[in-house]
Amino acid sequence: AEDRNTRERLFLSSLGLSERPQPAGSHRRPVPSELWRMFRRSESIQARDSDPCTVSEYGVRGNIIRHVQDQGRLVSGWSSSCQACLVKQLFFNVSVLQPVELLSLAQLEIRLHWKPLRPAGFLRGPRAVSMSLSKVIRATLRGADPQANRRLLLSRSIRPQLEPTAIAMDLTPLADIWRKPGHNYGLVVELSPPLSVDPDELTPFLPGNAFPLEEAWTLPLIEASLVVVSLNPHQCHSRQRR
Amino acid sequence: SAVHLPVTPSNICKARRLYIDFKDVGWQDWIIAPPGYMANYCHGECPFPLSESLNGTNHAILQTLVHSLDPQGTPQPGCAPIRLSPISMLYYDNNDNVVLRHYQDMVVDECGCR
Repeated sequence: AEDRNTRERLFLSSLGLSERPQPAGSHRRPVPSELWRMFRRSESIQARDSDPCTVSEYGVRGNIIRHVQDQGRLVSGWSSSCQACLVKQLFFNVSVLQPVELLSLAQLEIRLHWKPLRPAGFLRGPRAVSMSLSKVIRATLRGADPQANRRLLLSRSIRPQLEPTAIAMDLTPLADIWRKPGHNYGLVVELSPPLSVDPDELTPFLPGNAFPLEEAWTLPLIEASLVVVSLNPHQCHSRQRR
Repeated sequence: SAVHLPVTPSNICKARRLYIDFKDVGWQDWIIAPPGYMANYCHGECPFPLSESLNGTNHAILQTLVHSLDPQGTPQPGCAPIRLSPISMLYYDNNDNVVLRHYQDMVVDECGCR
C-alpha cells in the first residue's frame, strides 16, 4: 500500500497536484457549460497542434482554468441606511492556486436570476433596480459601519427581465492581492429597490418570503463565480525549447 | 564485420499502445473527464543500418554503426518519443471547484531513434 501511495503521489505531483483531490460529498457541482465547451474543443484534432498553455477563449497565457465558486453569505438589512436592500457577500478562496502558479486572469461573473411574480408585471416596464459592487478592504469590526471598509468597484441600474442578467468584471489585480494570506476580505453586492417604491411595501426576495402582490418585481437570486486562469511554468515549456 | 542479428518487424522502434484508465487507479471520483486516455509509449530496436522510417538523427545513425562494430562497447541508440500531444482534464478540486487543466506532452504520437 505504501508503494502504491508513493506511486500515486509521484503521478499526482507530475500533474501539479499535491494530493488526490477529495471533493466534498456526493452532490456534484454541475460543470459550467463554458468549461465543457473548452474541454471538448481541446479534445479536437486541430487543438492537438495548438499551444496548450494559451487559453484562446480569454486570450491569455495559462494552462489551468478554475471556476472558483462563491462562498459568501446573504446578508439582509445589513446597511442601516436601507433595510429593504439585498446585500450579498462574495468570497472566493483563491488560495487554491499553488504558489508556483502565475495568475493570468480573474474574471468575476455574476448572474441575477429574477423571479417574476406575474409575467404581466414585466409588461408594465419594471422599474430599474440599482446594483453596486464593492471590494472590502479590511474586516468590519462589530458595530462599525460596514460602508467605511468598502471601495466601490461598479454601480449599475438594472431592469428585471425574464432571463438572468449577466455581469462580468476583470478583477485580476484584486485577485492577486487576495492570494496574500490575510488579504482576502471579498466583495459585497448590494441591490436596492427603485427609489419610487415605498420601502415598507418591499420584502427582500429571500427564499420563503412572500412579496407584495401589487409589485411584480423581486430582488433577484445572486449567483457568482470567479473564472481564474493561471499558468504553471513547470508544466509549460516555452515553445522554442521544445 | 559485426554479425547482424535479424531484427523481426515487431522489435523495431515504434509507438506502442498504452491506455491509461483512471478507474484503474481509483480516480474516477474526482476526474470528471476524460475517463482515461491513450498515452502510448516507445519501444523497440534501432538496428544498423538505421532506415529512414526510424526517424534517426545523424548521431543515431553513427551510433548504430559503432554499435555494429563494437556491440559490447557502444549500445544501440534509444527508442524515444519525437512527437507528443497535450491532453486536457476536467476535475473537482478540494474546494469542489471545477478545474480544466491542459497538460503538454502527455500522448506519444511518434517515436524515433536518438
